[in-house]
Amino acid sequence: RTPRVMEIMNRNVTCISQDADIKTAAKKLLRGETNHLPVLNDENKVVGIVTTYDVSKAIIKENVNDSVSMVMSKNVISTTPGEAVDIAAMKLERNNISALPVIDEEGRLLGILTGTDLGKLLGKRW
Amino acid sequence: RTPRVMEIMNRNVTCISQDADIKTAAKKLLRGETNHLPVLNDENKVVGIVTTYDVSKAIIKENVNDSVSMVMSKNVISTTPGEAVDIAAMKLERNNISALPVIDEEGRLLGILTGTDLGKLLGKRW
Ligand SMILES: C[S@@+](CC[C@H](N)C(=O)[O-])C[C@H]1O[C@@H](n2cnc3c(N)ncnc32)[C@H](O)[C@@H]1O
Ligand SMILES: C[S@@+](CC[C@H](N)C(=O)[O-])C[C@H]1O[C@@H](n2cnc3c(N)ncnc32)[C@H](O)[C@@H]1O
Repeated sequence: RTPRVMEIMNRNVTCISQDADIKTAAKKLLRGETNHLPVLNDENKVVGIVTTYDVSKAIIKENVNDSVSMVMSKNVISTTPGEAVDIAAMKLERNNISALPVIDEEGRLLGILTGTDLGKLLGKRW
Repeated sequence: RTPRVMEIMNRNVTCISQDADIKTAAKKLLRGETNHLPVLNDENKVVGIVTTYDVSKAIIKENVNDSVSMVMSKNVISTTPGEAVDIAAMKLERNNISALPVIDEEGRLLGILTGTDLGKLLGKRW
């Protein structure tokens, strides 16, 4: 039996509004000790993702006061609680990314799955 | 048989000298499409790690021209090619990090293991 995303996902995920600025995103990432922030619209639907990678770009472009919607990735690669973990892992590898927002049928945020969570599937000898 | 780190690690890893500044680190991270840079001293030994997380901190502290050795993590959690992958995965989970530099007995850099690489251990149905 192939495990499902719901068995290893994190339900406690920090997110951000599309109207926030990049500096606010940096603070949320640091306070949340995470590299990924799903971006939500007024209806709480996932419309993008902004990561420490995108925030680092702002250092070079010197646009830290711009809105996150200027630097976020809009074509979000996501997963669902019922998806098989090997399919989710393929999405991470093929796109060179390290997190997938977990969403419901309406596109609302349920949690997040990171590469590190895949470790939960390995037999525990410790 | 438990798989070893050498079976899933990346041998092609971008790194940076301890004398470089944070802005240079940001450029290397972006060009390398990665979130992690092992930091090397003059003898090519790993003395730290700087990530997009650390670079994002520099946005808030406004110290982007400082040396990477001011913001890197000096107590590097690493792995070796012969380590069992479940032990390496434990190190990622327990420390809330997403990459382990792979080093040899003298502390020289051989590669890097990320959470996403753990996906290579899942059966491929695609
Ligand atoms: C291509 S990755 C390269 C850096 C690194 N390998 C990593 O795992 O983040 C960086 C870019 O991927 C985007 N990204 C990260 N997770 C994503 C996701 N689930 N869907 C779409 N884009 C994503 C980020 O917004 C960022 O612009
Ligand atoms: C605690 S993590 C939190 C953010 C996120 N969860 C992640 O995976 O990067 C961020 C910090 O961990 C540090 N770090 C990342 N990989 C590390 C490693 N292999 N050894 C020691 N510190 C590491 C970074 O330098 C950064 O200061």
